[in-house]
Amino acid sequence: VPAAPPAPLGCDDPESVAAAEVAVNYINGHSHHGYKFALNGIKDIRVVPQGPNNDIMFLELDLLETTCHILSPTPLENCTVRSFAEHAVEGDCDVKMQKVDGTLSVLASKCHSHADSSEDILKVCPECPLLARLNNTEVLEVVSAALNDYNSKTTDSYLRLLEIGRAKIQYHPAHTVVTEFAVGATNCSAKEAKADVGACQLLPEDQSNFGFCTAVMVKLPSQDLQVDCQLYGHQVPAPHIPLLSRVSYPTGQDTS
Amino acid sequence: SVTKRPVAEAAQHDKVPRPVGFVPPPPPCPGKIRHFDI
Repeated sequence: VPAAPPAPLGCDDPESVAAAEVAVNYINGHSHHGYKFALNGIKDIRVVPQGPNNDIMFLELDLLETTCHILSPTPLENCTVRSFAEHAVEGDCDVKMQKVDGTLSVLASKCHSHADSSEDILKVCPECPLLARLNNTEVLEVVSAALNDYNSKTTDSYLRLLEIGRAKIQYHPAHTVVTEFAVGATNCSAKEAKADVGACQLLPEDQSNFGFCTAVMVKLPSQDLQVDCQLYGHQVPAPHIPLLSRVSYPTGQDTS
Repeated sequence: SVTKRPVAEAAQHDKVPRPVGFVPPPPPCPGKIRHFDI
């Protein structure tokens, strides 16, 4: 009598969780923009045996954005999942994997990320500021002012904008714009940049030094700008992540 | 003579009696939510 087929894998089985963790590390390792994502839940898993010790696995994963930018060297386990009130961003991923002799590998992945709906946030937290579009004029003005302010005061390298990560605008009790953006060190000092900013280029890959800035601009009742930038120091870049070169948009991204 | 029992009756008879306190296993998927659901 042929052996009974193995019981279907449960979504919380250790084998499923191990596969999901490999998939999440792959997704973060191949993402070029935005923030690292953490596993929130395994929606479904399907195993298609290919032969002895050879399975194809299809996973449906539910991820949540963390506060770590994708270029941050912080290990994922130390990255805080952005809270619901901070206007969480969810990632839905379909991942095809192979398990051969116990070794897991990702064959393909397709993800779609989207911010939680404003209605959901305001229902629970009417005062919470909401995510703004990254090409919002106010957002672009604040990022530009913040980077200029930082570069005018730093004695280190002149920093260039890589991408805006997220931005929120609130109008009560004060008109405030909060932005987060990724920056890269250039081959100029801030002083040299004053003379000829056009000559300031991002450092080449083997010397690259990225960082992350947060800026808070209070517009009313009186204008006040706070900027904080942290450079990560040179990281040995993963071979498949090209330099960041464009602003990303929060209204959902598809990555494959 | 062979008579066909109505399904409900058959199902009633065929239902395996479950031990008292039997808790069906949780469905295999979806799995647990680690942070919050949005």
